[in-house]
Amino acid sequence: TTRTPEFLGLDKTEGLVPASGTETDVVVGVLDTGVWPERSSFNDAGFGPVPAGWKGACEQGTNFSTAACNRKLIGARFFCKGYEASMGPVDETKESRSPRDDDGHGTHTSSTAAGSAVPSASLLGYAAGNARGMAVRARLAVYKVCWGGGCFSSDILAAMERAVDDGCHVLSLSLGGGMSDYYRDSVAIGAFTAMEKGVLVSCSAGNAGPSSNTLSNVAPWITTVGAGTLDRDFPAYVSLGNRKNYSGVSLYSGKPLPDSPLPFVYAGNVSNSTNGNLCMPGTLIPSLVAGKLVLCDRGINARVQKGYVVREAGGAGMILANTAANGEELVADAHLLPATGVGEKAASSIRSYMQSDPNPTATIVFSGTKVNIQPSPVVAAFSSRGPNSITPEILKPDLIAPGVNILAGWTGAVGPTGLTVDPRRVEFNIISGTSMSCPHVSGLAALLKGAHPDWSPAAIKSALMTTAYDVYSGGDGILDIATGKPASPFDYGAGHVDPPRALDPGLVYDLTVEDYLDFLCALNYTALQIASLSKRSDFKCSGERTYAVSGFNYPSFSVAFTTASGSSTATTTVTHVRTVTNVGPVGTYKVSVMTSEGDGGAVKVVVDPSELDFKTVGEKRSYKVTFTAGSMPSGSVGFGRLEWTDGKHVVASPMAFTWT
Amino acid sequence: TNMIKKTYIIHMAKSQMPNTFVEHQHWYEASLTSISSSAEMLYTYDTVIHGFSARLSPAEAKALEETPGVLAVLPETRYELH
Repeated sequence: TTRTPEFLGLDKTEGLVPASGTETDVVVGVLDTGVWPERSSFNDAGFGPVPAGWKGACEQGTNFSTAACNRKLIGARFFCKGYEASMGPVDETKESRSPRDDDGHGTHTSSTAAGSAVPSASLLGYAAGNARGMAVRARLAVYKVCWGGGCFSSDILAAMERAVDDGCHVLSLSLGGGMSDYYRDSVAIGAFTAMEKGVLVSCSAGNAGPSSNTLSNVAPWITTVGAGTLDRDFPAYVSLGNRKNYSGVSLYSGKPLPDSPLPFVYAGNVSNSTNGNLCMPGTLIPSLVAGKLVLCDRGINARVQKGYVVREAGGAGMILANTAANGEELVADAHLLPATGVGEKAASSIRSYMQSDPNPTATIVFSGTKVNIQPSPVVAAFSSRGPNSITPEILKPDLIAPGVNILAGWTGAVGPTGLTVDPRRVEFNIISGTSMSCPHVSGLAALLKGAHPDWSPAAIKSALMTTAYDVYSGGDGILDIATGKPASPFDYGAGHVDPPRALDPGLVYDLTVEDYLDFLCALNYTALQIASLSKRSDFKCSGERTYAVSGFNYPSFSVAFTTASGSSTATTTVTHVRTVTNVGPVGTYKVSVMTSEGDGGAVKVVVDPSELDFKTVGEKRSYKVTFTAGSMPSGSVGFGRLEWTDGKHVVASPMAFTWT
Repeated sequence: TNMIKKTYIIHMAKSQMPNTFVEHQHWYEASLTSISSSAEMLYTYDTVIHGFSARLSPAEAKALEETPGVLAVLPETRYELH
């Protein structure tokens, strides 16, 4: 990727990551659509021999030979038995029955996580710079589990099994499958054993935002990653005949529009279809579109396809209008014709102009790439949101990372739009999604694993979470682009990832397999359910113990208050217990607690003890947090943040309160 | 409808494998063939779960659930890229 290394401060981590050795022995496994191994991002210059313990393989198949792997890309396998059993044989005229990526998604995610450095990367001149993965010296292994018709759980389980057996240290899965209990969710099941074997599993949170309760991959042994923006934009302004200008974004690169404004029409008015406003294939009337700019509404079909539909009808350009569903979120696309996307407010003003002027005109001015855009990051509208519908007592997502307009490696099989009619071929593409934020965190986890080989997956996740930030440098809270207002921990979890600080977190909230089993007991899972999830068919929750999620050593707090019916003055007290492990210098940490105004302010938070003294590395100290709240209407929510600091390190945990 | 085969993931209690079997894969195969001679096994798993995936009719899946050593028979789910 370009820009994200600087945005994340990776240039400041050089002194924190051991200069030689360790990171190069960390292997990131990416379960996705495969890989295009000829891309420069998989160049192995400067890499030593493949780690001695590596058991992976480079599997041969359609358009893919064992020679495709090297000292960077050390493994490539494909899994299609489940897919073929359900969907029939892989259509080899359309996709390769091999690890080769004919889609682009897998090449993008794998190069984001651990791609080699590539100078002068860009998409058609946009986002130019030196591209690199987050863990630039880590090794990569790809496991193709997604095919044209989807990703099937029998294949995903098989791939996770092989990835763990092969010797991967981090697994990256930018996919999801709705919401189900952990013992029914193959990714959660596979991730449990991976965690048990010391493998960190990072998954995308989903793109079902900004609605609440839309998260995927919420098991507590998974790192769940939402998406935020970078400080980079690709402005393309709409200039109307009334001399008003509106900001949009575009990655169009081609013949520019004429200098003089063009006639401007609304797709809904130049169509013979009831949903003509969406610019669906075959819905525009060419005689009414030819040579004109067309305003299309976002939704239903792909954004880039709308541009193609306009072009096929003879249109000169397209303005893609967000609706309420997308708000002000602008996602840049490498359209096939001059086009730009505008936010809902701009779209509304543009529509008003079109209705008021009998002969509306417009043009688009493309302005290339701009950086240092503020505020950034902001939470992407599409990023799935909490609360966690499976276990409300575990706050999810865990954190956010860059996932909007991310440049990374691309397949040679399709163009940057992914449309079959797009003849262009590019080495890099710019796309958006929590699929893009997940491999950022996977790569950063590999970076931490390289710097701290003895840390458990839970310790690495804790370091990433407790050092994440939730305010801008000026002190204002991270914004949500869906509302334009400050976001909450239900949107960003612990906050935005901050790798330099994550490498030196001071304290971590560690967890063992036994802790996770206790967690399952706290959920009242049956012995059969625990056995399915953990492979422990002889494990039974003790009848002598009281299990509680509030005692689960998670790096964040989610407190559910139950309001006593019929009483407006009743207070409820909930107590959580946590244990922190010192992974930094000896010292004394002091606690501070902030609760948000509004409903969060109704909660009294007491931490005991308020100071923790560490005399050795590895020392553990426990503390108790008592949350007391008065009665609130059901559905109320509040937030806060608990921080331990020794003056140098800040170990922060978000708090979320709900009332039912 | 009861004849249409779908993929299921079958979780097994490996510790309950009868002594007559040496390899757990053989036990899985025997469990599968005990309920159907035509059921097709896709993968066997030993690291992330103990069990296998197979194409089964709903009736076969139900029968397999009753087989000794079977912990769960879960229908396959489709995941999507994010």
